[in-house]
Amino acid sequence: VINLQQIKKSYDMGGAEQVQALRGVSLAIHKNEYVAIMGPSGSGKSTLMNIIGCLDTPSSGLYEFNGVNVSEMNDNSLARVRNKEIGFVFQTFNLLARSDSLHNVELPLIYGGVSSSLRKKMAHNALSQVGLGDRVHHKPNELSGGQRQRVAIARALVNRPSILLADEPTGNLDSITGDEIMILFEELHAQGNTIILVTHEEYIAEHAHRIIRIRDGVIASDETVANR
Amino acid sequence: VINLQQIKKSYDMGGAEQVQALRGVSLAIHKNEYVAIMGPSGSGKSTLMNIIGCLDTPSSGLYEFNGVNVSEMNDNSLARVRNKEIGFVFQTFNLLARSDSLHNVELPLIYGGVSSSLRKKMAHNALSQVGLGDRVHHKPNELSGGQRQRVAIARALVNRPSILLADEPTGNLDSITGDEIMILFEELHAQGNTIILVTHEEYIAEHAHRIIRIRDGVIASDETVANR
Ligand SMILES: Nc1ncnc2c1ncn2[C@@H]1O[C@H](COP(=O)(O)OP(=O)(O)OP(=O)(O)O)[C@@H](O)[C@H]1O
Ligand SMILES: Nc1ncnc2c1ncn2[C@@H]1O[C@H](COP(=O)(O)OP(=O)(O)OP(=O)(O)O)[C@@H](O)[C@H]1O
Ligand SMILES: [Mg+2]
Ligand SMILES: [Mg+2]
Repeated sequence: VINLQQIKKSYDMGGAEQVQALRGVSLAIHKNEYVAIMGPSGSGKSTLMNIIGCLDTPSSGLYEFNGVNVSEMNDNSLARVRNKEIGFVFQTFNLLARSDSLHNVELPLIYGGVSSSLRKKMAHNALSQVGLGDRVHHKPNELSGGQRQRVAIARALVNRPSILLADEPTGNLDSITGDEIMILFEELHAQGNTIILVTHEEYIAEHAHRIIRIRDGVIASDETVANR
Repeated sequence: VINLQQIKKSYDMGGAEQVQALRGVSLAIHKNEYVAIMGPSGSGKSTLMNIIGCLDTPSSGLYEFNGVNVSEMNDNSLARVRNKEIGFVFQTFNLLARSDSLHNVELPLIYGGVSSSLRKKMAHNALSQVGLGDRVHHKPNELSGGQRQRVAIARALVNRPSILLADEPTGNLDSITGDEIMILFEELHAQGNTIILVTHEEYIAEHAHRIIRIRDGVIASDETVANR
């Protein structure tokens, strides 16, 4: 479902300096896989996730999503893919500062044209699942760091995406709350969906069936764990 | 050096709802202690850190810093304490979006009246110590999540504060980079300074000599580890 070939991404810093965030990444991810991406800080993981999630374009290389070349998709198809097929938990959450948790979680449903009463119900449900049923009317600055992270997770899960991209989803969570989130991801996976998560923690990566390690913008190793 | 007695903090949510973030916290921290604060997401850790760091005021209770009642300090004394004595690594980094890493790290030195050439030198040095010597002119949105976290750490350390308050300083870092940061904290501690860090990770907490566990706005346990 995701096919990357020789993906490169570089940034010009004005003047002679160019940062090569991805230096030629090729990988294929199939439906219902559960993949963990690990690697040092600055190695290119978020850059890779943003390209997979159709939020950024590579400097060169090919990205096929469900067999279609993403760089040839029109804006409507791209918007449909981002809204209907992909759920994204950002490393820095990216919540709307002036909206409460409920409205933040409703956002993908509003774009998806879901009726007001149904989406309120779905958003309440998603927030309860991450343990924030009593925080629905708090704005982001009225929430703890881990609570904001959980609102971002609820927003990503609320329309049951076929592909969940989660960039360090448990970084601000204690291990018990983190385990509860991993159970939600397991449920989504068990329903046939695809999970790709970036993590720094081996015990989180162990939930995945395949671990891809990135170093300096390239894939250093790509291992499938047979017994899961 | 830090003496909290029956500290309470609550927020009014408009209407009848009141959130009690801290429900009566009493604790004393002495010079050169190395304390880890742990607890579930939403239990009150960041609220406690903000009060200790003189960035927030309690709803009730007493806070004495170096024997002086903080609520009776004038603005000048408070500003001096915050700038000269305390270094704070925020859970959400709080970097200036339009300034590069170097300028962000220089900020405490500018407030402290350090000369331009000396503070550039100190800021370069602090950034090299966290492995970002080649990212000094990148702005926050040109940095990875873990790199932003490290800029926040460099900014907190650049002044060699007598008290370092670090709120989940390794949450976005791989374990190797996290270890490098812990070495920097060890060095600061060995020079006689006081370290208070919030963490979700037991292996980070193990660097401390004392672990305080918070739950629902109160201290659940407070243990000194004798053998470190
Ligand atoms: N401005 C606010 N208004 C209302 N409630 C708030 C506000 N700030 C924090 N809270 C609430 O106070 C409680 C404690 O928040 P705090 O940020 O101290 O938690 P924490 O222990 O740091 O959590 P985490 O591990 O998730 O960072 C949370 O339940 C949060 O929802
Ligand atoms: N807009 C940009 N301009 C210049 N350099 C950038 C930009 N965005 C990212 N970079 C650089 O690209 C590299 C990869 O960044 P990326 O965010 O993908 O890392 P990461 O693996 O997610 O790191 P972390 O674990 O710290 O989150 C980093 O060295 C970063 O400094
Ligand atoms: Mg990242
Ligand atoms: Mg916190």
